[in-house]
Amino acid sequence: ASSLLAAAPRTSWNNYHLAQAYLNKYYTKEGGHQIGELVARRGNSMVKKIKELQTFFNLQVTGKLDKSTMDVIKRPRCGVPDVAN
Amino acid sequence: YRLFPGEPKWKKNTLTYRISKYTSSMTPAEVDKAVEMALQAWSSAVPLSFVRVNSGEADIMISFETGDHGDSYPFDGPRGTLAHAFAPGEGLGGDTHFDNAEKWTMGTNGFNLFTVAAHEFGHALGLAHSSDPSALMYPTYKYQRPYGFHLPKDDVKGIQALYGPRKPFLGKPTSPHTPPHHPDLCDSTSSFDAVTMLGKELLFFRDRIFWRRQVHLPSGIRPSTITSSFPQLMSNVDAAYEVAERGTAYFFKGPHYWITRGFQMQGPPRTIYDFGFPRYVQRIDAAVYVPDTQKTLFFVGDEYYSYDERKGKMEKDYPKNTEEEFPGVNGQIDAAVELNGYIYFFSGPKAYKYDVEKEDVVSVVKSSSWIGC
Repeated sequence: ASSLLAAAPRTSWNNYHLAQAYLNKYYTKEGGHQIGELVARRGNSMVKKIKELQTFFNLQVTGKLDKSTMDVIKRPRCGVPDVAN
Repeated sequence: YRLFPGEPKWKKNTLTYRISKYTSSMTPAEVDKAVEMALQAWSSAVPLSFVRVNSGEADIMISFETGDHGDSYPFDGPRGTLAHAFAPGEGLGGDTHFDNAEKWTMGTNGFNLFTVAAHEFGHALGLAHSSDPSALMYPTYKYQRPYGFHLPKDDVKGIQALYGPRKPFLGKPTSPHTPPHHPDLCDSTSSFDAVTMLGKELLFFRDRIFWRRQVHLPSGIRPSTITSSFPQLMSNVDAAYEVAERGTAYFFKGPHYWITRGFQMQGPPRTIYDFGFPRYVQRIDAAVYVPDTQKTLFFVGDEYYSYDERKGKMEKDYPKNTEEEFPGVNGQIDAAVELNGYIYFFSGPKAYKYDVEKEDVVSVVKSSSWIGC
């Protein structure tokens, strides 16, 4: 998780959990693996979803929870997923 | 824009909606208005119309919910997720839920209900999220001013990919939804959607507007919005007629009709199949009651039916071909009304005065001349 974050420790854990819930909700295909589920390579799944989000919102695709990515994650939004669902 | 996988869409063009649970942060009337305007944003771009019902199951069930509300997509309290909607389909399909933990508003001091509802109804009609930041279907909240709202181009392209453009009025070129800022109400190429007597007045309906006039007084004719006098009808009335001796009038939209006494609606919408239409008839183009015969003529495409108002049933041996039975009246009938032994047929820009006794057309004028143009 620490490799995904570009923020101070305390906020970073909050951001990490916020991001994890967001990606599970909006970037997990039906029947797809929820992040945090036991999957072969955990980080890979989260990095992949962060990149999907960054692509959708036309952000720089870093695979990291940088500021602009966290800004999007914190914005009020519609509850319908962004990926085919 | 994006569509949902499998591109689900509604197979009919008149959809019912019902607001089953309200929020405490706005008055019910404000919620009704915001929902109506949000639906109108879409119906102005595609040939869909929305009929409000106040009981039973509707295609689009709308409700304000809190937390886990039984659809396995629980809400999360203030901010975060604001609302969600389901793609077109039976049961849950089309249903739209708003998080009641949010502060909803008609303005900007909270989340603007019109803005969120218009977005969610995009889902309910078959649109997924768009990655175009200027699109209404962009996933994150961005306030939209309800009055004077125009659907962004990306959303118009998306919704018209599913349902095609709204029927061009009399062959007008279809263009992305750009409603006339100053509609030319005297556009001589225009026709009327419906015409009827109502008490002592003659009413002419077109799109979202209607005109009222005295029969023998062609002055002082002024347009009003249909929603101002007939909120349930909203816009695009298909047909209307009055049975004066009963003091009742009938207004048709898609497969539904309403009964009124004057401007007072008498209960919820009913289905046109009450009159005995075959199921393949989905809408009426025009209707006119003829007092001498006590029959109502319903025009559908290039045919017409005759309904016996006294017996309350459709006459046998119908439908018949309109042009064969009404020689001299050309083209599909858009609207019709009977006055003093004449039937006035409105077809595109022309109004035919038909003498019922002589069974012939006695004059043809411009449709728009009836509203003082």
